[in-house]
Amino acid sequence: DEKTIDHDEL
Amino acid sequence: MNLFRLGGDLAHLVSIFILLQKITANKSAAGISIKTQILYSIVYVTRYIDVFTKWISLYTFVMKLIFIASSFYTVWLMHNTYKSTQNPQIDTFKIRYLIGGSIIMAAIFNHKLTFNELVWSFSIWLESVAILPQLFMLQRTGEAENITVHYIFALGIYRALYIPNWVYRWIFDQYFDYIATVAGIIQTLIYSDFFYVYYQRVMKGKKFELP
Repeated sequence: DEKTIDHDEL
Repeated sequence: MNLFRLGGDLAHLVSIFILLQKITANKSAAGISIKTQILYSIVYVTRYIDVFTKWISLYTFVMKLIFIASSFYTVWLMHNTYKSTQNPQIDTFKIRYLIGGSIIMAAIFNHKLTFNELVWSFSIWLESVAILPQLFMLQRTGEAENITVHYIFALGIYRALYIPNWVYRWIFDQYFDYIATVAGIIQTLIYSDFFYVYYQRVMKGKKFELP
């Protein structure tokens, strides 16, 4: 799984 | 976006505004730990390393730039303009242990073994302890101006509000990030003693003095 992780929080 | 998270982010902005206002209005950085401010600069640069390469939203983009720029500006002000007003003799916390510990924590707890994920995790762990030099300094002085205390309080509120935000997201969005949540709880616990003294003294109109 090459999908990058979404860090949507500050 | 939910109200807890928005409230937390706004409290974070307020804390930065209070700090810069205090330093520029008093023309003094007395009582403020430059070590904590340097740690926050490191936190934001490592957390937002992908600010220009990964688009989330205009909101996060603008906020990230504000946090990076304001933390560097604060360190720059303290190191240059108001250098003579600093208290290096009481700002003696050994931050190398905090940085070293955060590197170890990031190596153990991360979402993926990639550079971006490792520095992201490092920034999360470092943020959880970055206030310690400031709290240590406060303990050594025994008392502080209310404005300094309000700054720390607003910063604590920011992280405390992220906890109900994570509960909300866990329930309604099926979103859960164990690293951010565990580190966030640790960070809030670090503030808990401070919150207690703040409530006991400042809320009752007294000076902030540690018992």
